[in-house]
Amino acid sequence: ACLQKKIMDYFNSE
Amino acid sequence: MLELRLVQGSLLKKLLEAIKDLVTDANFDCSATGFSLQAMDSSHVALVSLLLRSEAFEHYRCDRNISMGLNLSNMAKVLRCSGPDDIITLKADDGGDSLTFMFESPNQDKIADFEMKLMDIDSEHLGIPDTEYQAIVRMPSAEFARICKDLSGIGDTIAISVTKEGVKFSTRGDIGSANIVCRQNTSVDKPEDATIIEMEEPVTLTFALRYINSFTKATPLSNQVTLSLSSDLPVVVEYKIAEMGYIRFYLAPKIDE
Repeated sequence: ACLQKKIMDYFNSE
Repeated sequence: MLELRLVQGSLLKKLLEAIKDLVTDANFDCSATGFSLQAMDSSHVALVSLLLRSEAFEHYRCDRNISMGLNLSNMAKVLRCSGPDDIITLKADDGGDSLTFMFESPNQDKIADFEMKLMDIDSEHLGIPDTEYQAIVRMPSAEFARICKDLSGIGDTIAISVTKEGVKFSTRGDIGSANIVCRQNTSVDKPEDATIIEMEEPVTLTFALRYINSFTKATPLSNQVTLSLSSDLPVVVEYKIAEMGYIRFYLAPKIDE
């Protein structure tokens, strides 16, 4: 099964 | 006071067509650098970042940094009222609650203005670090759009795999599977027809195809698209707008559990 990661898992809030 | 005059008004129209189905509401930020936007899709899987540099405008007045919240589907409707060769001017007063769009036909025989109410939008601004990517593919944007459209008839995901052989786009679905390989090709008459692959290390990433397909709505903005890939990082799908700016889409990969 594939898990869809979210964009916030990579980029931090400024 | 904000006053931005874009002679090639169709650029703004194309930008909106490229993002309106991905993002519902977003803040447009205006500063000395230019006119920009950063927004995520509602599922927080994709992020779009666009910039039209101040040099892209014939007249660029932005007295202070301003953030304008707009519904993108409504903004696209307004922009569709402009002609293909119209000059577009955006105007807003400091502290005002609306943005005015003025459309001038090239020979000045028709002038229209549309006023849109601004919205308060709570948006999270993400810091995107500068990264060295393992592989960068530059290819004709129409070719990339065609591949994504073709694969979406077969499956829901797209695996993008870069090796020294070339870049491979693959999918798999109920009816079967598909692989399309594009090799580096620099022996073309026009530079926009070239496919150029810069690879530090082989990389394979899998994505939801419907997002990648949605990004290809930016195809009219540029003859070439750039895909930047690194293991365990979002892909960057970038369309450069001549010397005037860019639109970049970031998409989080799917990870095997």
